[in-house]
Amino acid sequence: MIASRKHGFIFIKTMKTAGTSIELALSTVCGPDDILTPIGVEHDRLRADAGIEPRNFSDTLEARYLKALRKRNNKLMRPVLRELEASGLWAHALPDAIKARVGRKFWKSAVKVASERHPYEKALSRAYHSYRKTTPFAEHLDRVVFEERFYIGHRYYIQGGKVIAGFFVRHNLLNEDFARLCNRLALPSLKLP
Amino acid sequence: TPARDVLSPSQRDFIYEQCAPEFELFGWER
Repeated sequence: MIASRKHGFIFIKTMKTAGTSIELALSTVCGPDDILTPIGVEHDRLRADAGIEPRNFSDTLEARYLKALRKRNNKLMRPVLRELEASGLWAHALPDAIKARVGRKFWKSAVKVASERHPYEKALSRAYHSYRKTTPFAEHLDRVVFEERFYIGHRYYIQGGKVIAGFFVRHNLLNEDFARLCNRLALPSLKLP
Repeated sequence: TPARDVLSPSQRDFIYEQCAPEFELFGWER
């Protein structure tokens, strides 16, 4: 999740929709007061190598995470990431958690951006990436579909029957939509990694 | 292979039930 006061947008990160690519690209134009939640051990290390650190995401966990990140200590980073997920304000934060952090006024005025993809493709993508060959693939796919349900997207951008996102980056039109987003937010034309 | 063809009919039906609002919003095929 990114909340950029500098550019007036909030990026709500759904799952399995190229959200990390979008987040990495948008991170490069954020200011010191913007909120950048951690992405995960590997991506945060990559982002830190480029001089970009997560920031302003937690009053209690941030110092610990940054200390661990600066030491490139994965073992210390992981428990903080788990605590952050439990707190609700993590990479895939839902609207209410974001609203609580950024405040009602900015929440209302910001362009809320989300990426989305056909749920069948999201389910398959998740199943392929998480498959460890310890069970038959069909069984694993059943677990992804019927139990994990990471493909559900609407809770990130529909509240009380109303669509709260003002801009969608569609996975099947990723580059085109991202270019339109940069244009809409008056950002330089950014490249998706 | 399209995702639709890998998933079973019961898996597709379940996903559709869970994701009805986004199917409607984006006009996706079931």
